[in-house]
Amino acid sequence: MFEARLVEGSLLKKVMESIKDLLNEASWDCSGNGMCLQAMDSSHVALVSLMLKSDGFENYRCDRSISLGINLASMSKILKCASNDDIITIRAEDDADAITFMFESPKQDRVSDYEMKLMNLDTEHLGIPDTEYACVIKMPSGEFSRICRDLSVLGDSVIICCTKDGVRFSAKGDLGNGNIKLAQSANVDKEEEAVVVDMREAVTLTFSLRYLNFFTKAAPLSSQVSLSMSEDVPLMVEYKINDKEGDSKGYVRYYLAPKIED
Amino acid sequence: DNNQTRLSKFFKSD
Repeated sequence: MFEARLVEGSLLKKVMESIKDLLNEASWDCSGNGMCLQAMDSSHVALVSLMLKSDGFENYRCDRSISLGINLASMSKILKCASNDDIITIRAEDDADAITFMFESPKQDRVSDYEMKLMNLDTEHLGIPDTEYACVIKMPSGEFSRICRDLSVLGDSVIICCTKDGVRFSAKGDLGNGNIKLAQSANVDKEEEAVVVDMREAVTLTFSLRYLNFFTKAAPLSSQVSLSMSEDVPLMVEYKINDKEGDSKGYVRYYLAPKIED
Repeated sequence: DNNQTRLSKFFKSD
């Protein structure tokens, strides 16, 4: 028996919004530690690795580890039937061919449940090596979304250049070119508005804006995003999943293979 | 996109 109850159900709705455009289907691997999902997009260029920690749920029961194969578009549609302030409970029997979602209104005066068929998925699991990245950039997630959106006007790719002075995002195409420079925040009142660069060595890498724009769908989960880069390894874009009190409930990480510059 | 590398170049199957 697997059962997980999340009082702040909107977090699960946001998690689904952050992956449903990138992935068609994936397995939720449920264990005593929590619910994990790892999957690549269909072109094997980007990978999503997400974790919802068991202690982030108000109730969590997982008698034995199970893998729940899910059509993510279907799950997303069903979660849209939950109100933003609903409490969401996920339930699956051992060896079941279906998963149940229960939505309770905060006053408990409306309870709905939806059963969804599970899929048999034979998914490839990749080992992600522990990496000491040359640069880790932390910035407001809304700022990163805006940069990716704005530079998409100019081209398909962004060059991210990280030095001790700050970060420069550049794109070029038929109509011209654009650059956005972010300086490190000298002193900010609010931590979530800060731009912080932790740099061992300068890095310049090129990435597809199409994929980065998919990643920014996770911005509603977190006020800050971190970009971790080293030469010749995939970029890691991480959004921490925090509840209203700011306690960590897990993360959504995206990995994107770099492009080779012309 | 000929310039786009794939993840299999960096991450191996478990």
